[in-house]
Amino acid sequence: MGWGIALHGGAGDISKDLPRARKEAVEACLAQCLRLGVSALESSHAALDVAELVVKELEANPVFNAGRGSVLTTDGTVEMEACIMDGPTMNCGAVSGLSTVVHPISLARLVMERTPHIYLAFEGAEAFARQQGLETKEPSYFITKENQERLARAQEKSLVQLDHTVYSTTIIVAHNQDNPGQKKNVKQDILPPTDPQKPEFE
Amino acid sequence: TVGCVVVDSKGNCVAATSTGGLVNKMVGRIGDTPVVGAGNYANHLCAVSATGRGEAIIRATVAREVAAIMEYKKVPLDVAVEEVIGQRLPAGKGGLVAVSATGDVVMAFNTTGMYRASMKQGGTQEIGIWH
Repeated sequence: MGWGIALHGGAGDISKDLPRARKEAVEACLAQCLRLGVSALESSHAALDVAELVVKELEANPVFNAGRGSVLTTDGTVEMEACIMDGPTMNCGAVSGLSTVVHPISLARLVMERTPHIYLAFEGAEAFARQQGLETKEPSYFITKENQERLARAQEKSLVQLDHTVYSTTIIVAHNQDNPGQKKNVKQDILPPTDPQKPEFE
Repeated sequence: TVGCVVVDSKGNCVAATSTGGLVNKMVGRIGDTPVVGAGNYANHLCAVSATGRGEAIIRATVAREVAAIMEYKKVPLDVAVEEVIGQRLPAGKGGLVAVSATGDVVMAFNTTGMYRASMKQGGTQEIGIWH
């Protein structure tokens, strides 16, 4: 039986009139990452090593929403997360709330291989990364101008959205700036509700 | 979100996913990616990496759902993926890439696009954004 590989850089309302430069940058990165994975498979690398290798390459490229180029929280910070799972053994590792770890997927793999746990988050995960000697950077390393602009636009409209969305999907405001204790419903203005009787306010 | 699924020539499947989450998310918000069985899952049958609106992917337990449908309904990967992306995950909420232990490679989404690439041994590469 032959090997197979697939990778993604996120799904969402990706506009057909994506700027040419962005489209070319995305396709170049996908092609480069695919080549990397294929060449590792052709050299009989283990599936686990290949998957981590490809995701590290995707994390390093700020064109995608992971690692460097991660989108920002409402406070303008990054909180990255990752997960890796090995099918034959069903061993898995996951991390959340990372703000300094250059390759979250590598930390997820160390959680899988060097702890009795599956999932570490925030300070605990960050401390484990330092203990394991993983590469860390200042939070500013992960923050790009594009994502700062993206956050500013989202905050103008009180939106919480996928990184690809160009204001095309209106999502429920998770917090109501006027009255923090309340949720504020926002009508969806692009995609028709799946159930006209019960508009989808997510 | 970024993700990669691999099946090697011995049929070992692995899924790996990484993300920054949602723009303007609340501090401390956990999405689907680190929730095993929602945004990322692998077993002896397949490996799945999902992406999209995390809250919807968690509700639908997307990655595990693909593996469970394969196992319980004894259907191939593409049939299981079509059922999950086409019927169980609400429209416009996301997509996934998946491989099976028998070497199938599937990429599917119910949003306008998904940045994706794939290849099978001896096959040709596929790189795309829209349908």
